[in-house]
Amino acid sequence: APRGVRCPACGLAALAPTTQRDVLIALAKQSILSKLRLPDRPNITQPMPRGALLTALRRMYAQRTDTAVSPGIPRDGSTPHLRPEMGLQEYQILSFAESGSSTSRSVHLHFRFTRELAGSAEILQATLYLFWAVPGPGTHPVTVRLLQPDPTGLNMTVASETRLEVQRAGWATLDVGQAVQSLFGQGSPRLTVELEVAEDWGSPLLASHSDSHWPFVAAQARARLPHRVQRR
Amino acid sequence: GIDCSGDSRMCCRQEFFVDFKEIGWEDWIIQPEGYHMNYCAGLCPLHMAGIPGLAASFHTAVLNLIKANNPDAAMDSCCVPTQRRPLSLLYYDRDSNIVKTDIPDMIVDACGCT
Repeated sequence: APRGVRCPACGLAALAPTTQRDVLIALAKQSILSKLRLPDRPNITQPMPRGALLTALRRMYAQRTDTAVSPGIPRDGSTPHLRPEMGLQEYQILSFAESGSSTSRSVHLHFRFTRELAGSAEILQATLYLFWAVPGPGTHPVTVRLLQPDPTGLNMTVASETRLEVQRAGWATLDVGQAVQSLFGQGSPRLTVELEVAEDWGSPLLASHSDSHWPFVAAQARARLPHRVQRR
Repeated sequence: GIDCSGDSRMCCRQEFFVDFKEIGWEDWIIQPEGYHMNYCAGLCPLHMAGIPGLAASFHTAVLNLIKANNPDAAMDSCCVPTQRRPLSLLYYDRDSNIVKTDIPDMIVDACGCT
């Protein structure tokens, strides 16, 4: 700026106080939305029940869990702290299940992941949390299948299958990092989990009875590295 | 950094709080309740220019560019952020997932003259 004239960064001071306030609020909104890669503010029609949210947050940060069944995650079920690398923005995502079709021997759960993040972030880790409702004493076999849409989007294919022996009611965790990671490369990232039981449990999950036992996926993601331009 | 008060016109940090409830955003932002946006305002006389720690800032680079491209540009310095910190948000995304992230450099903690 020429000598004696206001410097370029000080234009705001010249505005009337009410206009200045409006400008600042508009700037704050624009800044938050663009940093979150949101075109507009999300419209929340059905917020999660508080009980489900608090339980999920507690489980995610818990130092121990009732049952740890998955390979690839710590036995205590805790979420390992990941060091931020190269200042890239990190995200923790909680996706709660939407109920799908069910029979006396199987239940389908759907998890939809953020479209904005799918395009700009990579999954570092993802864990599925399920709360078993065991009908009685003994061991109860459960098959957990992760289903993904095929390239045409018309049919579902089995990405992985895990057989579990459930002995008592409580939380269990399963590593679904690889499945969620491959989903993030698709246009509409939706993971379907199929739970199949050998005998008639009614439902292997307690989700329908209590908000605090709602199944969810906890994922950690990091912004992708921008494309590097090489100069010779 | 100096916080702005009524009697000073020198470079300072002006506090500005955006209440999410007031702007109707409390339904999708779970935490925090608002954003301490803050900004820098005030005069920067020549003797206040060149506060340490600002040498590599984006603002310095921009101002140097202005000076380099405009021979008439004078030596007046600007009041700009010298310390910033991230804003932690817990919010609902468009698919009703709950996301926690830290947006870097969103809160101005201190101001100084370039």
